[in-house]
Amino acid sequence: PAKQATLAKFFSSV
Amino acid sequence: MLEAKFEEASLFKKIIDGFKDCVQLVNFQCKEDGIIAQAVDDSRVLLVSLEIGIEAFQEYRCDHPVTLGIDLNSLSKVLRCGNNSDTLTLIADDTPDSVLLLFEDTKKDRIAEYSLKLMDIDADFLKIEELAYDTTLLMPSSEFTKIVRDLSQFSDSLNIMITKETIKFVADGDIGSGSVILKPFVNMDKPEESIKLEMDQPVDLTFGSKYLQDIVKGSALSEKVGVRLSSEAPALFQFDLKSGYLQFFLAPKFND
Repeated sequence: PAKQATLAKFFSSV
Repeated sequence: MLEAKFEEASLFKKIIDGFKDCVQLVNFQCKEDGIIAQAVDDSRVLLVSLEIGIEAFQEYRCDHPVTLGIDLNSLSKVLRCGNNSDTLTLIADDTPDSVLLLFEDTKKDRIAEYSLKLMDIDADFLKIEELAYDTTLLMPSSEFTKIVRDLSQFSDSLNIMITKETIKFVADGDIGSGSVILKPFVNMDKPEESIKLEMDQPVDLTFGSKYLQDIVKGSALSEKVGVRLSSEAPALFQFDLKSGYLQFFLAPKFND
């Protein structure tokens, strides 16, 4: 199944 | 001193109802040019960004920047005390411990005043750069809501695939599967029902249904939802206000 990414992957300060 | 008056309390209610179920503690930054807020959900998957411009208010005055740290559960309790058609004024001094919410029914000379205690909320404010997207979709928010709610019954993941002429939503789960296919079109008589697609690159992305179900709660704010997708950035779902917007940035799911 697909794994949920978090915003930290895209925004460094989240 | 902050004095921000909504012509109708219903607007502020809809704004808060649009994101209160995914985040709880929010810093509202009030400045000369309006109010902004940002918050990330506990799982760090969904980011909410709100901007209420001056034009969205009947009257607006903010002499000195002030941050209102608010628990949205508490705010919702206060907002339920006011009637939708009341005017609503938010009042705070320059170093506030609380914010005053003043509901006025001008027809009945009824004035109700509530004070809400503020909180110190430790949260960074993220400067979100303009991201590059592969595809931009503008569609009726009611249609988008229905698709999300219908397909979420099938799976905890919802797949959005966009090619040049086709927008396809798919959910595949234990009880079965569902898909909805839309084509861009222009409705001249009812422009709000049109579906507009701008595509630079096709996208094939998967999102958590539960987050999408939170996002569609913003639909009460606008007849339209803007959806911007990229394989390199979080998806952006945007509901426009008369002045400002409610945005949701959602991290996708990935196949390892």
